[in-house]
Parts: sequence; C-alpha cells; structure tokens
Amino acid sequence: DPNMKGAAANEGVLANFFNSLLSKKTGSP
Amino acid sequence: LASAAVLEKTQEFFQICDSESKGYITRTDMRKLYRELPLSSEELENVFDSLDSDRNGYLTQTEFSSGFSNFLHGRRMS
Repeated sequence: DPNMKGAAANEGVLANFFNSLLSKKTGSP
Repeated sequence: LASAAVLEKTQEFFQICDSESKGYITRTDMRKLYRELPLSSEELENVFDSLDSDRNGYLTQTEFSSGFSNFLHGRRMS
C-alpha cells in the first residue's frame, strides 16, 4: 500500500526531526 | 517526560522554528532550519507537510504540539 509507505516514511522524517531538536537542546551528538 | 516538561520542550522547539516569533511556522521557516538541524530542506518540508494537518500552510503551536505528542507516543510504544 503506497499510502502506508508514505506514512511510514513521514514518521521516520518526523522522528529524525524531533530527535535532532532533542539532541540540539541536550547538547548530545 | 512529564506533561509539564513536554509542554516546555514543545514551546522551546516551536520557538526554534518560529524564529521571528510570529506565533506560527511557515514552510519557509521550516526550510531555514537546515542550517541548524542535520536534515535537508526537502526533509524539513516533509516534516512541515506531516505536521500541517489542516493543510493551510501555517503550522500553529497546537499542530506542532500534537505532532510532538504523537512522536513521543510512538517512541514509547516501540
């Protein structure tokens, strides 16, 4: 299902985004 | 994270994205974050599209916060 794949890809991007913000704030790499 | 801490983080993150303190984030604001975060402008646009649930081109703190909650929820589940 292409829609499911798109959603999963977006979840990964969102996870990257929020993880990056968390790392930025805590100062860990 | 306790809910107060989550709220605080949400506000901090929202302010990082809303660099001009407009009270909302546009696609352009999001793209500018490639300088601060290890993501490409394209990935940041995808983030914007994922968070902009009503597709009006403006990301409010409510939408942002809801996306962050979903992320935390997903992380707890995995």
